[in-house]
Amino acid sequence: SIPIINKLYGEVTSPMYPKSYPNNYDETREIVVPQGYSVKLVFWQFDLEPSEGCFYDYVKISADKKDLGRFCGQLGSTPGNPPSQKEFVSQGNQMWLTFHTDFSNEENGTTIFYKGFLAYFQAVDMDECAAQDNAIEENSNLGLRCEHLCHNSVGSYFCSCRPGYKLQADKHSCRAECSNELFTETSGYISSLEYPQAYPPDMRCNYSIRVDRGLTINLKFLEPFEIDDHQQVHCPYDQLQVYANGKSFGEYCGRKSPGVMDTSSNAVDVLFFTDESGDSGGWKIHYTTEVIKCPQPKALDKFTVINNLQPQYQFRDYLIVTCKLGYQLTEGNQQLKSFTSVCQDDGTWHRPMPYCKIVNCGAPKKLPNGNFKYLTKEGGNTYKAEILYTCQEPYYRMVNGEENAKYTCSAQGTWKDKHGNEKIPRCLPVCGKPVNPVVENQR
Amino acid sequence: IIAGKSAQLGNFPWQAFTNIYGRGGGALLGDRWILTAAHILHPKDSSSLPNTSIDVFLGHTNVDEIMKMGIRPVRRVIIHPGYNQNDTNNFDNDIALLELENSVPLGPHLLPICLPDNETFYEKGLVGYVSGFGIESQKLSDDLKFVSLPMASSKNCQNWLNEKNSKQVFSTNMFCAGDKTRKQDACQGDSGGVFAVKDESGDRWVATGIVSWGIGCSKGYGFYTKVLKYVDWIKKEIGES
Repeated sequence: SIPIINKLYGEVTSPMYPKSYPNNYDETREIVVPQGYSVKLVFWQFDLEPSEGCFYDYVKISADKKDLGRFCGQLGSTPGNPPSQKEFVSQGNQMWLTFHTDFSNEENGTTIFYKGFLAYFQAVDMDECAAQDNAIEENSNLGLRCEHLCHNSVGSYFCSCRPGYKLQADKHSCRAECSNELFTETSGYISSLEYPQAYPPDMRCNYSIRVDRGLTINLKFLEPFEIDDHQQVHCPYDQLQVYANGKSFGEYCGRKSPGVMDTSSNAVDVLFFTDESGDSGGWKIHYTTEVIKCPQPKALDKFTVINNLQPQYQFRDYLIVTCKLGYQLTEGNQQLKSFTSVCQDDGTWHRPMPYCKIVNCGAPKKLPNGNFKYLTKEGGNTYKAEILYTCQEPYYRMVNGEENAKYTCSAQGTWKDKHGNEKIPRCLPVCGKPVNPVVENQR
Repeated sequence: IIAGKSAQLGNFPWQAFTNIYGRGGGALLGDRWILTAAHILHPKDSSSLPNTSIDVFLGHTNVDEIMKMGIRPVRRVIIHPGYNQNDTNNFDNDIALLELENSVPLGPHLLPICLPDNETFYEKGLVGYVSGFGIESQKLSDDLKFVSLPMASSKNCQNWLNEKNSKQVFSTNMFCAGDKTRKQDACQGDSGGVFAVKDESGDRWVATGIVSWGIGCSKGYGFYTKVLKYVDWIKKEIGES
């Protein structure tokens, strides 16, 4: 008969269905669905001549080199062996349906008409992974099997390997491969392959931990710790090395765990070399990170004010420094309007602490036709120093009519009067006041 | 000054001595300005000569001494725009300002005079002092002289001019002072000096007039520029302060 090939679904009927099928008929239909699918067959109508052991007329289903059953009779009746509502599913992608009839369909001399059968088939995804497991249980050889992990997909499957192993060219087997392992999470676990079981031989492993700048990596070696060792020679067989900031923290083997390591770095490399033999359990590291911290800022003088001082400063924290009133932020010889310093990723402040220098107003301006004298320390021009301007009386007088004007060195570094004016007073000539006016005594 | 007295140092500390087209006077305003008459800079009946030096002296009552103290260089000359040099008989607006190159240091012998602020300084009979280094008994004086003169009424001034058949204009910007019965007056060389009146209420001396013109000397009244009329102009030119 004509095989049904590569259809995902369809129907199979007896010849001339739903009319009575012919006598002396024998046909086998092959149903083939695409690779990766199984064939599922369900009978919707079944009306064949019943007989003991389905000796006369029958439908036989076979798949995977096995007979799945031989059926005759009618659905819902006892005589014969009807398939009822039973589903037939192949393990492979092929199924055979054999239809056989004898020379007649008579009972007690009366010809009886049987409709035959109507069956639907469909392609259903094959779970190759489960099939492989079953094959192991059944000790059968069903092609290659995934060595580590099997993943089913519609119409197919694929294999993968556990961390530290690499899928080989045959797409099924795995080999240890740990020469370029990268860890970028802020915390995690790293261990030798198969830990705490014996690690594989001939490995050249490099586990790199790379986290953001401003973080430091801490390593904690967990128990058990076991690497092949020798009593006289230091780590001749297998050895674990830890590198950070370009320097080695040491070479480790034996059963004594290195414990806890503060690497003070955001980049750590753990190297693990094994020889061709050994059965030690290996090692496991729990790595964590913490944000780098800067030294606690300290004021250089008692006039410096660190705004909102925190008990601890870490990467990206910043501090703002101001001065008490009358003092000026100074960095080296330069006066600053403001000061902010940021904690850097290397744990240092991006600029050193400034100091606060008392504000100096400079020498007071000379008053034309007048003078000034210090009310505070002579020549002292710093914050809160006071001077008194006077005009050369009686020939000059201040514009505002006052005898003098007191100016104070302000926090802004300028001399200001009691009204906050920076402009110095003016001494204007006094008119019409001769010191020796005409006096005529003779009357 | 005719029939005057010698001034002592400090009597008239505002008195300036000028030498331009001839001897003249002036008065110190503030510490940088000289108030004077326009006609000593642009004299009537003669054309102003270019590059005429304007020599100003301050600070003494003796001509030799005051000149020893040095010329006070002039930065700017401001003639009142209403003054007409070519109108021989009209001394209207006879007022000018000289801005000195440098402020002068004030002291007991060098002080400014005040400007008037009301008409009470021009009441008839109010006595003021006129000072100057001008003619005294037909000859120039070596020392500063002064004379006290009473303010005359405008009516008397005009009548006197009429009696003299004078063609001189007597404007409202002028006043006259003097006493017909006395031979006291300012004279040539005193021009530009001021008529100073004591403001008793404010205890200060005020320049109410500028020596301007007269018909001869000591023959009646002398005529003065009425400063009150020019206070606004002066303030505008030298600044309010």
